[in-house]
Amino acid sequence: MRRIAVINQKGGVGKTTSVVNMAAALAAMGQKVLVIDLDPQGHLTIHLGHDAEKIEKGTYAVLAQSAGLDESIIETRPNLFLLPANIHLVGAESELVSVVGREIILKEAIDASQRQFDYLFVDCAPSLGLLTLNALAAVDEVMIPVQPHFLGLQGFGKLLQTIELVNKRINTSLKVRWILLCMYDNRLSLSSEVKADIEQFLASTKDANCAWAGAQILPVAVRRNIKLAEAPSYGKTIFEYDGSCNGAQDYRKAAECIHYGKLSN
Amino acid sequence: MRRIAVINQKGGVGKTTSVVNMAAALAAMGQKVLVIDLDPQGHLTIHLGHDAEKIEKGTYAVLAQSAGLDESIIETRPNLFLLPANIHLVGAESELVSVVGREIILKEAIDASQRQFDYLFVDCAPSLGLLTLNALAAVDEVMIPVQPHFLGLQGFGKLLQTIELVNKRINTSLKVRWILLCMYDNRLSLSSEVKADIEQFLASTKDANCAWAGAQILPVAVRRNIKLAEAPSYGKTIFEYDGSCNGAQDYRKAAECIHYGKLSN
Ligand SMILES: Nc1ncnc2c1ncn2[C@@H]1O[C@H](COP(=O)(O)OP(=O)(O)OP(=O)(O)O)[C@@H](O)[C@H]1O
Ligand SMILES: Nc1ncnc2c1ncn2[C@@H]1O[C@H](COP(=O)(O)OP(=O)(O)OP(=O)(O)O)[C@@H](O)[C@H]1O
Ligand SMILES: [Mg+2]
Ligand SMILES: [Mg+2]
Repeated sequence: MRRIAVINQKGGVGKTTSVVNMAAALAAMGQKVLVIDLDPQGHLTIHLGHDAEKIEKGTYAVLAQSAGLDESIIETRPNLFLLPANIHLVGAESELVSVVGREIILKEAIDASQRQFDYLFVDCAPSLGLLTLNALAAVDEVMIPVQPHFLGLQGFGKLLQTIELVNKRINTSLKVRWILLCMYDNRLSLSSEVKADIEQFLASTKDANCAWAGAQILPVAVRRNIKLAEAPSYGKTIFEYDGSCNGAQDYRKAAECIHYGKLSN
Repeated sequence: MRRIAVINQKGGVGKTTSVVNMAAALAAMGQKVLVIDLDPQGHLTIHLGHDAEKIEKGTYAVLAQSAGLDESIIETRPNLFLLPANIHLVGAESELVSVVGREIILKEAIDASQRQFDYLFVDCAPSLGLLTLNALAAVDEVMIPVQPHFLGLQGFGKLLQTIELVNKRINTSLKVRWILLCMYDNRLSLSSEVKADIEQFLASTKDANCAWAGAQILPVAVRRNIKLAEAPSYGKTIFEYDGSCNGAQDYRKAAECIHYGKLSN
């Protein structure tokens, strides 16, 4: 199973939108995909059309160890399974603070699962707190969605430092795999400037022995497309809402890239 | 002094951009304005052109009570003063957890100040944690920037509940005053739908005895405008970067609205 955490402490860059639509595209390709909502806002759960307030067993129950993963997941679409979030998740971070091995609670729950999946995606909150650390400890790959704006780049260093620390102290297989450009508008010079900045940074660290040495910018950028912002209000993936729009095309190609390791023609 | 906290736990909706540019517009109108960076990302500090890593005394030192407010603020523009954030602020939330009266530390520091300001704006992180509670305890008015997207509305209820709790238990003068529509595009039906949703909600609670009973949507919406995203990379306000663009016009009008209580002609 490929385990991927989608993380960026900068808010509103496209984390939830990317998890929903990448996972849906992979599920449509026949892959069995599990997505975990690790954000107390519960936007992944809501985006997929579920009522966060009605969820009894979800991510919080799994982290509090009052329920196992297998009994808590719901099949939200064919081949697509969700561990939903509810409002209780907001208390998990402070409750975990004094638990021994607090960073690996989620990993333990995933490792104990008897289910077979091809992919796991974890949607994180815009923070580098204990919940996000649990995600980093539980996966092998990190995908960092970035909005091509100046402020969107500022937290990059801190994010990579945190990933490096988790790699050194908790999870030696953790690697930054992809940087995903979201809300990209190639008519704007800002978009290509930010892209060039990231490329330059990655080139300068290619040989270094660090957790992001092999990271690449995904060759597919997700263009800004209002349909991606409309789909969640119907609880739909972009493929269900408008399967031929730019958003659907971009996420389908991005999923192929993730799956085959490169852009297929 | 009017004290305004700019809050929304949804990430990337325009909190920092609004604090910088509203404050700059009011300062240009001759008002003496203090802005406080309460987000460990330090984006307010960076947007105004300061290096967060070089800040010795900032918000963290004030919260840790190792420095007073007056000695920690810097005059960043004429009439515009900043209490900057540095990387240490990320530790403040967990350090404050066991402090007696942990929610009113910031309020105490502001009340102890000998300086005279006309306006105080507090830029908050995308969370409802202890730092944000400190902001809510220290101000009288709340401004909620909203991106006119479905996911942007989801946390609204939780945000209002938190404000109501602070109003009941810690700060009885706390009121939601303005909802500011950011990144607004009036060609998109989603924008007007979300605006209508908010208007309907506010109308239904007009007479209720709650902290948001008197809230209104600011009559000026801030249109989506890439120059607002370019300005921070030069450490400039929108007025310094391009004083005649839509972004500058909208924030100038919005500031007039805040100051005069209604749209001036
Ligand atoms: N490519 C796109 N084009 C247009 N709108 C988009 C795009 N991707 C995401 N959006 C919208 O932008 C907003 C932010 O996206 P999203 O909520 O996925 O970001 P996030 O990083 O998960 O936010 P948070 O930090 O709050 O978790 C949402 O309203 C979403 O619908
Ligand atoms: N009206 C606008 N038009 C275009 N871009 C904008 C507009 N307002 C803000 N932006 C850009 O959108 C991004 C998000 O805005 P900003 O950082 O101010 O939001 P925030 O709510 O403070 O985010 P966070 O939750 O991470 O603190 C930034 O890159 C900013 O430059
Ligand atoms: Mg999200
Ligand atoms: Mg901000």
